[in-house]
Amino acid sequence: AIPDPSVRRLSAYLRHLENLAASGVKRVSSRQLAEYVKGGDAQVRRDLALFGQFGRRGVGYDVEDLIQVIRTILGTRAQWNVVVVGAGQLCQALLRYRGFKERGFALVGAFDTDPRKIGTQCGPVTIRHIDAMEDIIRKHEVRLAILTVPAQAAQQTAEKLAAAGIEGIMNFAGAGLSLPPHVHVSQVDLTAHLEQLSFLVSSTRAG
Amino acid sequence: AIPDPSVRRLSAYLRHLENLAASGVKRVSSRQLAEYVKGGDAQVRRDLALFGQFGRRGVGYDVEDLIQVIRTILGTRAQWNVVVVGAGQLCQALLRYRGFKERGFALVGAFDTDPRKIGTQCGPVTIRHIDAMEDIIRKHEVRLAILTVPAQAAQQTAEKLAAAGIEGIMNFAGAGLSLPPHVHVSQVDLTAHLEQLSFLVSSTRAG
Ligand SMILES: NC(=O)c1ccc[n+]([C@@H]2O[C@H](COP(=O)([O-])OP(=O)(O)OC[C@H]3O[C@@H](n4cnc5c(N)ncnc54)[C@H](O)[C@@H]3O)[C@@H](O)[C@H]2O)c1
Ligand SMILES: NC(=O)c1ccc[n+]([C@@H]2O[C@H](COP(=O)([O-])OP(=O)(O)OC[C@H]3O[C@@H](n4cnc5c(N)ncnc54)[C@H](O)[C@@H]3O)[C@@H](O)[C@H]2O)c1
Repeated sequence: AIPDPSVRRLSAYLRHLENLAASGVKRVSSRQLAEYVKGGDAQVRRDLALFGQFGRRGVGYDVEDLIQVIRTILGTRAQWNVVVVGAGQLCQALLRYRGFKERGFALVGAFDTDPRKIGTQCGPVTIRHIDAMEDIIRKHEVRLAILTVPAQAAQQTAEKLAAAGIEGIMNFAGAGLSLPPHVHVSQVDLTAHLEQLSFLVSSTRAG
Repeated sequence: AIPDPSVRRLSAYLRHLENLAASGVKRVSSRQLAEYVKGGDAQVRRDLALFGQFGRRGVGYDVEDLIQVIRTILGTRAQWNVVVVGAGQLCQALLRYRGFKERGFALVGAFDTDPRKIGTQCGPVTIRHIDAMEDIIRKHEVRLAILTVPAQAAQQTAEKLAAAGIEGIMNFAGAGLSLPPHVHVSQVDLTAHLEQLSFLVSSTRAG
């Protein structure tokens, strides 16, 4: 199995390669890719060799080829349909963001329990009641979900998602989820980014 | 220097410890903490020993003590003032989220260039024009900033922040930033979470 940090680095390489392709750059060296992840160009070559990609010394890698290889490894060459549960502040921002669709993730449904929100339009979707969720998950063969409900509703909502056939949950709510082993959870913690900066800025000032 | 992954794990332990304290739990074992991070309880004991924390075998760690120790290491026992630049969709969600303040990060200012947004209230702040940013950064001794401008405005805005005395930037915009070495950047990539799930769900299905 490929360790989580390697998969995270693949996403970081992909972000950089997408920016290069958008500005017309055709080739890239492992040293240039290494600027975007900690670990130096030896780490880049090790990561890519793990997936059978060997650049030619002095020539580097073809940007478009490498994008397709990484997308194949991540499984994002085909489109994934995604639902969002908890149509509050965060959901409204996520539904209007075009970057997910550009990278293979189409938000096809948003669900809530608040009657004031049901039936309102948000980005590409109409917010529906959570009772309509299972039908939409089956109809659109949805396997991934984003959870943006309050922490106290997270576990119960995640169980509903798992029962409806969801196999991957991106969880913004602070509570840890306990789910069957075939349901994967990717925990988002925005505060951790600020804590990392607090640590780095404090250490630099301490000398 | 302490590696990034260790700092990230400290944040994960802290999230779990905060949940335990909120539900009145007084002690925790390294095995229980290990549920929340990959790596098992040996990793937990290694991480905490790195910071001089040795639980007693069979007795574990005191939850409140451990929270204070981790906050001291991360530098979040004192409050940090933070500004947000780019008062769009994402910023509106971040400004209304109470979790940052509870963990030591007060959002004291939000800035934009769009005249329709200037002067409007959003969560705890009034959105101001970017020309007013430097004064507010100095007045409130702000060292950290969250960047939620479009990618093409990110580099130029980050340079303004660095010139005004900002030493840590949490960057949502896709572009990589090139800044002086004393300015730390924590890159947020929400798509990477979905890519990680795509990888895990595809690998499970492939068997
Ligand atoms: N806003 C942020 O910047 C931010 C940052 C980090 C984490 N979070 C976390 O993300 C989650 C969402 O945050 P938010 O700011 O969007 O909150 P919010 O209160 O604006 O939205 C939550 C939504 O969930 C709905 N809801 C409640 N119970 C539900 C249920 N059982 N089923 C379906 N929907 C339900 C509510 O009606 C509401 O629309 C919270 O857990 C929060 O702690 C938010
Ligand atoms: N919304 C999401 O879920 C999401 C997810 C991932 C990444 N992002 C990234 O985060 C950033 C913000 O996303 P958003 O959805 O909030 O975008 P948005 O378009 O809603 O908001 C951007 C704001 O920045 C302001 N702005 C533009 N140029 C500026 C400048 N030079 N100085 C100050 N303000 C300026 C605009 O007036 C606008 O209010 C983007 O780079 C986006 O790619 C967003």
